Amino acid sequence: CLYNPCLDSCGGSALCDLNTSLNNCSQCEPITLELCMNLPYNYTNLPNYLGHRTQKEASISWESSLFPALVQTNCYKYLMFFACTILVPKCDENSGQRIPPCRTLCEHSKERCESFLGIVGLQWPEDTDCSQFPEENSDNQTCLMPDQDVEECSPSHFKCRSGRCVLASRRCDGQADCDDDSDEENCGCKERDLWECPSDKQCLKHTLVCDGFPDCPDNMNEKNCSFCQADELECANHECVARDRWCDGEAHCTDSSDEWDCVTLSKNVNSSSVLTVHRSATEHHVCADGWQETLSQLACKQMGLGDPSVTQWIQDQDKGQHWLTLHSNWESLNGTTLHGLLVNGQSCQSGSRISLLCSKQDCGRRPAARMNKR
Amino acid sequence: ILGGRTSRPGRWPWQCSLQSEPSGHICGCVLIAKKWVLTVAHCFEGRENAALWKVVLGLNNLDHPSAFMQTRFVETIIVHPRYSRAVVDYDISIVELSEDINETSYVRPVCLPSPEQSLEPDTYCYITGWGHMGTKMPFKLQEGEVRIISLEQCQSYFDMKTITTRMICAGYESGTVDSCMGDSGGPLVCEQPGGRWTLFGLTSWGSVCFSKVLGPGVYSNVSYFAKWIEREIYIQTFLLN
Repeated sequence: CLYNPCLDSCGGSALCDLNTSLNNCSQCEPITLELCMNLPYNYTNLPNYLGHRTQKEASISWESSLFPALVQTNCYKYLMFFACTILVPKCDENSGQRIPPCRTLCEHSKERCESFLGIVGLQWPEDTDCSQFPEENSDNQTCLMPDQDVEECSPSHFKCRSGRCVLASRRCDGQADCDDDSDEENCGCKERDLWECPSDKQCLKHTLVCDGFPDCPDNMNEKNCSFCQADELECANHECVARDRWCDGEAHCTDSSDEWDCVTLSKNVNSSSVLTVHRSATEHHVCADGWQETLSQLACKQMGLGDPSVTQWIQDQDKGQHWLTLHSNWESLNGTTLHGLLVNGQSCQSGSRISLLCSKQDCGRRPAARMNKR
Repeated sequence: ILGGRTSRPGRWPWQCSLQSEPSGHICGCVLIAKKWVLTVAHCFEGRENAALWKVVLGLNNLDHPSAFMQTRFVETIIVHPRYSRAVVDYDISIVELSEDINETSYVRPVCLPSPEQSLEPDTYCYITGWGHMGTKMPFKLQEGEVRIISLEQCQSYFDMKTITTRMICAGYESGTVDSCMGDSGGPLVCEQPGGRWTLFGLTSWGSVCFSKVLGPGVYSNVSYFAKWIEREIYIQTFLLN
């Protein structure tokens, strides 16, 4: 039981206290239900009073949506606390027993909030019958009552200045949900300790800035993330790599981004598409000397396209054009990319470059319905 | 699939079943190339080890192996690095098969959308899967037509969740046709001019699909991830081998 969920030797409890012996599983498990993460206790014991066997089951239950919505009506100050005592009941760490809510807490919650459910044609959850819970201070069993500093709102709520709770998703959504409008105040990204996209004022968590994934429409959250030297280029993860190692067939960035999009097809004036390699981030044409059809297949496959349909040698007049030629024994190299088989600095005997047409991947076709004589 | 109908064999040749012993079918998946399948990240929670999984294609009845069936082991699982288990965002994974599939009329890849291709609300598309039908788990593949709804409208159904641009919502307001447990990772496809089908969504999450209160299904927005998918397959094929 050290690393795996306990099986039936623990009566179905989902987790095992890692530092006990094989057969001695604790009944208490840490609370992970987001809705109830700010309770005055941290451990729970399942199944809960609604019959949910795991916290995951509780998190997707009807009640885990119902109570947060009901809290917004402000019907009872401790409704969220009561909801959590039945969704993730407190576990007594010594005895491993569940500690129920007191009957008065249940009765107050029901008396003050049930009518709100009635307005929208819903019912109070059936199996929260208050009589099953002990009276406060009954002689042989403890029960839970909220003390002064219990949080009235769950972590998924925003607490209005008036003390009312509204769902956090309603904060700064442009519509006032608090009766005092406090949920629409201080909505600037900076006030909320968030980062602002200059273009559309979208607010981002700081963890999303410079993490290699663009989030702002103009990718600004991925700009100014590193300061490479003049002869270096910036990787997608913002490391710096020497320019002449860019697209040389070997990955030098830890995320390999110096070897991405190295081979493309660019349109020229007579609309044939010229095979182009971006060695050192400079466009190079590929010399046709020694070219073979297998290389066309590799090029098309590397660009995510289908098989090559046309390979052409085009006489090249442009004297200033950069060239790459095939390595003298490219066939014995074990590189898997086309640009890894090419070298610069050689002259192109034929003076011709490669133009390529690749077919599209065949996809998305369904078999035609067969004709069956009846 | 709630409110759908049984599919004719071969009608969705890109549909596959992601299976793990001892339970068999766990999630749906979608063939996008001879050696590559898409599904959602949350299917692998707690079972990240590729050796635990296999992919079955060319199936219609989960309980009846067919002559058109092809089974492959899983070579690599690539979960999106930003996948968030708590809010089910960036819910997408790429699976590399142990070897190429044989392309037949029963096993064929779907098209991927370009990053610029997006779905307009009120477009009608199809969802398919072997997930819960509301009364039982089916053996035969189910299909249902759904209508795309706007993200704003979708957000109004889910107070506790944030609908992001990585998601697409679909389903009738009345919620008759919907995806459900076991459909996860399966396709939301739309027919394009010329009769080709393109994959725009992967079944991800939604309201509890057979509870009293229904809401639309939420799908991972494949257009948003098109560049990432292409790049990860390129890295795995050309740079890591």
